[in-house]
Amino acid sequence: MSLFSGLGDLAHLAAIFLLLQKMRKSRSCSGISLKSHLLFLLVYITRYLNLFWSFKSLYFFSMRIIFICSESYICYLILQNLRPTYDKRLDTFRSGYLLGGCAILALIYPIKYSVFGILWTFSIWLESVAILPQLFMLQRSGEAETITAHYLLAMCLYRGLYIPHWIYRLAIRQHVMLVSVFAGIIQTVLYADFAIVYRRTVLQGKKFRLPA
Amino acid sequence: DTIQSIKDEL
Repeated sequence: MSLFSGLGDLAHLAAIFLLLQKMRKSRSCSGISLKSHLLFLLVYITRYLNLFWSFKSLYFFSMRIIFICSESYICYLILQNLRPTYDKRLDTFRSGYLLGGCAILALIYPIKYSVFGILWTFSIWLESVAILPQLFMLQRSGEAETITAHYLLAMCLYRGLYIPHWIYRLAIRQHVMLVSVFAGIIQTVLYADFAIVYRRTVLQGKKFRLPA
Repeated sequence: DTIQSIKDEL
């Protein structure tokens, strides 16, 4: 862990908090992609499988628990309590291709040929693209509530801050995983496009709206 | 090693 990854993790927590806050206050999940959140849930489950037998520190242990629990809770809310407000007709991204593509990449080049190694690699690739159903949904509706835009920006910061973290690790000659770096860059680029629109709209006090 | 550095990140 470094200052950058610590801040990145905090941005991730902030993103989850913002999303839950929005869902709780508005009693609605309109504009939120269930598909993206199911993918994120799969990301955390496959990555943190070793949660109970590989203890590193209280920090990592509790963050992992928080990510798995909060993501399960978000999916639960969309599927149960807030189901009537879920825009199913807008959430039509074909996530099967993402799952298939990530599975193939993980099988071809896992960090280690073991169940854990393959699942971990799968989770890294899947995380990099898991937001696509959400961005696709945004593209279809053309605008987002400001708070959804805040959520996406916080998620952009999260992986974006890992990039200086990896550079720092390289600088102090610590091991860096190439897969994480590649996937992390893809992930940040996907959000960055969105962040540019965010800067032009939300930061100028306007409603988040994609250019026509 | 590889698996060790996985544990350093979320």
